[in-house]
Amino acid sequence: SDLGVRTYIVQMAQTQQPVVFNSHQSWYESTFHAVKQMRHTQSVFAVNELDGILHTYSTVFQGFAARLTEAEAEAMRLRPGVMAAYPEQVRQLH
Amino acid sequence: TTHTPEFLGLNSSVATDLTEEAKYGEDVIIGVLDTGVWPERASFLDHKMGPIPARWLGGCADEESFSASLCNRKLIGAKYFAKGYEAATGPVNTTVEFKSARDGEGHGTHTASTAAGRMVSKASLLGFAEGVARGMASKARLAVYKVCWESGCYDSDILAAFDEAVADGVDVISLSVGGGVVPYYLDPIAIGAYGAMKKGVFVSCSAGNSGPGSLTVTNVAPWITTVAASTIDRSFPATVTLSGGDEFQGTSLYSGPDLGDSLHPLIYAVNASKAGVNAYSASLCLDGTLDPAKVKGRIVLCDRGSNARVAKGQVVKAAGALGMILANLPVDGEGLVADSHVLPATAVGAKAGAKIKDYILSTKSPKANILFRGTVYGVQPAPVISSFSSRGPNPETPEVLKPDITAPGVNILAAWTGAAAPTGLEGDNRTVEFNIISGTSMSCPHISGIAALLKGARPGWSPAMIKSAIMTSAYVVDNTGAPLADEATGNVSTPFAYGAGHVDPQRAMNPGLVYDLEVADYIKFLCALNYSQAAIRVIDPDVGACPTKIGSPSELNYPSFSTLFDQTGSSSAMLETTFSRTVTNVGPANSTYTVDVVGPKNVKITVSPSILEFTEENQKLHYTMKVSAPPVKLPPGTIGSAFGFVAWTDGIHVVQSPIVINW
Repeated sequence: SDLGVRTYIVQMAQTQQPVVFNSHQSWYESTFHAVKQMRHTQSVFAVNELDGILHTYSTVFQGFAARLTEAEAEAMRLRPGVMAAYPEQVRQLH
Repeated sequence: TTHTPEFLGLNSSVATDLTEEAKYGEDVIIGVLDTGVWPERASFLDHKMGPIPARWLGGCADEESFSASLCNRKLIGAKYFAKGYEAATGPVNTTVEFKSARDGEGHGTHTASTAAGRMVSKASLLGFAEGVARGMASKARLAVYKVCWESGCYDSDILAAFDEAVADGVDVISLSVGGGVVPYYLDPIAIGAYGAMKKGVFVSCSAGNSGPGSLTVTNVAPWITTVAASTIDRSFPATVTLSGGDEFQGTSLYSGPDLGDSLHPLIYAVNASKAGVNAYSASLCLDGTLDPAKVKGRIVLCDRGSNARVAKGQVVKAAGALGMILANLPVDGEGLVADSHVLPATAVGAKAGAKIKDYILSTKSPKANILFRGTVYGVQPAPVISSFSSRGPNPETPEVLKPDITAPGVNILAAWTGAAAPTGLEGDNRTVEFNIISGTSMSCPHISGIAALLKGARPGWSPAMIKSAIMTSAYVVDNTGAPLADEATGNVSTPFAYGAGHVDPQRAMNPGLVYDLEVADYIKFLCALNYSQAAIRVIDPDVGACPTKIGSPSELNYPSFSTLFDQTGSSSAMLETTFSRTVTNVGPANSTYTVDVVGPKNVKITVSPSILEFTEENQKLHYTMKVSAPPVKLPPGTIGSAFGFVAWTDGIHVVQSPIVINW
C-alpha cells in the first residue's frame, strides 16, 4: 500500500477554514484524515508519526506536508479549502 | 574566511567603512538553512557581544548530540527539520549522522562561519591560507536550521525551516542548496523565499555548480538574490614537472611528505586497469579498477569525472601509488578546484592533461614530479568566474537575468565540523578546525553576510533595495583592469556567468540610486508570466485578480535588463522592446545623474530622459530604455545573445546594470 507514496506539500486557503475548527492544525488533520479514509475502508493510516502530517506551515506558507499517493493527492486537491498539492523535490548541497 | 574580507575591501578604515557603520552586523540575525553547525568552533564564540535582540523569538533545540546550552549570544538559534527526510528514507541513522542541529558534514559550519563567523587568528587548513578568519558580518547573530541530511535536502523540510526562521525573526536567509528549475508555484524554495521577502527578509541562494553550460542556473525567482562564484587573488599551486622539462601549473591542498626532488615513473590510469576492468573505468580511477602491480611506486594520471576528486586519490593511494595527477577533461575546461588529497596529488586543466597524456604515450619511460608551492597571493587575473558556476539564461523567466551577482566561491577557508575529515572521505581520519572548499555554496554566504552588513547600516532598506545596491555597485573588471574572464574558456565572461558583476561591499553601502520592488510589483510580474490565479495564489494567497491588461515580465523594476526576441529570420524589420524603470534616490537630496549606455554592435539602445535631476532624498524618478535590434535567424534550438550596460552617474556614484538581449 506504500507504493507510489510521496511527500506532498498541500496549500490551504485560510479564509475557507470552517468555524468548527478552533485551529489550523485541527482543520489540516481533518482534511488529511478525510482523504486517507476515502482511500481506505479501514482506518489503517497514522500507524506512526510519519504517516500523518509531517510539517504544518503558518508563516511563509499556509498548509502542511504529508505522505500521499498520487490518487490521494488528486483527492486532496478536490477537498474544500485545498488550493494546491504538489510533490516535493530533493535538493542537493551546492 | 581568510583573505576574502581583504579581497572585498572590508578591512579598509575609510570614514564610511561599512563594517563600522553596520556595527559588524550586531543587530542583524542571519538564518542559515544547511547541514547544521559545529557550535564549538571559535567562529561561534560570543565574547564582547551585546544582548540578543529582544525581538528574537527563536531558540535552540535541546538534543543529546546538541545541548541547547551550546547556544550563546552569537549562535542564537539551532533547530533541525528531518520529518520529510525520515518519511522518505526511514529514521535518521544516528550511528551515521546527528539527529540534531549538529553538523556532521561540514558544509553548514562552513557557510555559517562565512556569513557571520567571529574573528579567529592563525586559522588555516593544514597550513594553507593561514590568517585571521572571519565572516562577512562578524558580529551578526546566527540561527542555523538543519535541512540537509545524508541523502539530500527535502523540500518539505526546507519549507518548514523557512517558516520557522521567518517566525523566529531572522533578517537574512542564506541557502546554499538547489535542484531542478520548476515554475515558481511548484518550488518550495521560491515560495518560502517569497513569504520571507514579504516579511522584509533578504534571501540569498546559490546559483548552482552546473556550469559552464548555458541555462544551468537555479534558484531563479526574482525575489531571491542568486549568487555565482568566482576566484580570488589567492591560489595553491602545485606544479607538475615532466622528465623532458615541461611544467604544468596545477593546484592542490595536499599537506604531507612531498615526492622529493627526483622524478618518478608516471602512468595513465587507462593503462593500469585490473584484469576484467574496462579501461574507461580505470581512467577515472574508480574504486577497485586499478591494478596495484601496475601503479605501485608510480604517479598515476586520472581523468576527472564520476567519483569525487578526493576519492580518486584514495583509490590511487590504496593501490600503492606514490602520487596522482588529476586531469580535467575537455568538458571540464580549465577550471581547477584545490583539494586536500590523502596523497601527493595535483589537479590540472584539460589542456595540460592532454599534453601530459601525449607525453606518456610518446615516451618510453615517462617520469614526473609534483612540486607543492603552498599559498600564493596577488594572483592575476582575479576575480575570474569559476568554470563550475551555473550560467544563464534564466530557464524559467529569461526576462529576468540570473545569476544576479558574483562573490568569492573558489578555495574558500572557513570553519569545519569536528565529525568529518576535510575530504569527507570515510578512510580519512584527519580532523581540522577549518577547511577549504569551493562552490556557489561558498559564494552565497558571502552575499548573505554583506546583506546583513547593509541591513545593519541601512535598517530601513527593503530586501529589493539591498539587492539593488549590491548589484548596481558591482564591478566587471579584474585586478589587471581587463573585463572579467571566464575560467572555463580563458575568454571574456558575460552577464550570463556573473550577473551584474562582482560584489563590492563598500560601494554597495552608498549606491546613490536603487531599484526598489514591493509585493505589488512581484504580483504584476507573476500575472505577466501568464500563471493561473490558482498558481499565483500558491505563491501569494493574498493576491486578487490580475489586471485585464498584463504587461511583460521584463517590466519588473529589476536592477538588470533582459529581453527575449523571436527569431524572425524572414522579416527585415527591427525588433524593439521598451523597459520602464523607477529609481529611488538614496544619496544626497540634490543629485543630477546622467546616463551612459554601452550596447552591442547593430543594437540601438536609447534612454529617456538621459538626465535625472533629484531634489529630495528618497525621491523616485522614472526612465525608459528602448532597445532596437536586428532580426536574427539561428539554427533551431539555438539562443543568440548580446550584452551591454547602462550606467547612471552623478560624478560620485555609478549605478550600473547589465543589459542582455536574447534572440
